Amino acid sequence: QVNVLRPLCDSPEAEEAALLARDYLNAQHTHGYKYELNRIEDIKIFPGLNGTDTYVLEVDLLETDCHVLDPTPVANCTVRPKMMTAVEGDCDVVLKKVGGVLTVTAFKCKTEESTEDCVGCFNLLPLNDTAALDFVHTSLATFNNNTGNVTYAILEVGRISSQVVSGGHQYLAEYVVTEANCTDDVCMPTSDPLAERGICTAKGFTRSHVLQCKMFHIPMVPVVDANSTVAAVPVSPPAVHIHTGSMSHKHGLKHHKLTPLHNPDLSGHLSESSESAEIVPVASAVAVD
Amino acid sequence: PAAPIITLGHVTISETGPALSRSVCPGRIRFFD
Repeated sequence: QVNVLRPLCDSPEAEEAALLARDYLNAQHTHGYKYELNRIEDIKIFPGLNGTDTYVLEVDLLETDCHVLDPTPVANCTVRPKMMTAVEGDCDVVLKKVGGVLTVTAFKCKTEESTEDCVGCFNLLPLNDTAALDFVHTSLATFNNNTGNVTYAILEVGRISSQVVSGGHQYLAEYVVTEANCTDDVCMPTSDPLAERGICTAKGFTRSHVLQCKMFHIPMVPVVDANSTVAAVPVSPPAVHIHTGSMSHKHGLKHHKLTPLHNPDLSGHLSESSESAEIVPVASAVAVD
Repeated sequence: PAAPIITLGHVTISETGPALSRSVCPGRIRFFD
């Protein structure tokens, strides 16, 4: 006989677990956008020995307009409307409650974009779309023409979409920029941990567009690995960042996905159905000086 | 006796009993379906 507690999906207990899961999932990423909780689909609590309970949670998440590098708290971010091609994440999350403290121990996520037809709406394009990337680089040049002595380079293209209008294809692109080191005509993103970064939104055509960039400094800390190689990573680096299959924009996907799988303890509470069938070993913790 | 027991708030019911648990989940939609 298995005892299962079924609290209400909108109970404070379920909400606490769901918001913790949301924050944990968002913290796994250095790419893409933050996700906000849309609905708690289900929750089960398996009481264990010594007061250790196991929570199994199903949540529905929606993509916001805040990039993961944006310091804005996710609660203050705007969920992308459906007509802007909403991206949804369905996640099964396993948590443990020990001594009254909840922690995430495993999760599995599927990320999908809305497939609803909408005539005249912006449609997501693959992140390696050549024409759209031309638009991105043209708009970056516009930006660099207005930044004085500082030149910025693209760190990541987050989203590109297009809309058919009378003048042709109008683009809407979002990308992350960082200060660049330039030699002759070649500029590369700097590795300076104190470099200024920004999230830019460009809209229009290659010949004429409007551009808005939100600039910020992300606190970075040096990380020394076993080979004494120093790299800069954001404060509170992701515990895990597993990409399986063809997930990066080099493969032409239309959006950045949630980390599909994290199951270091091989929890049997995660459901069978998933896009990610294999178990991926978790990288060991990195020492932070 | 072999049926799993589901505790719903203060009410304990059998999983094979009334479909009461169906009405408590999923929760509310915060943005859109």
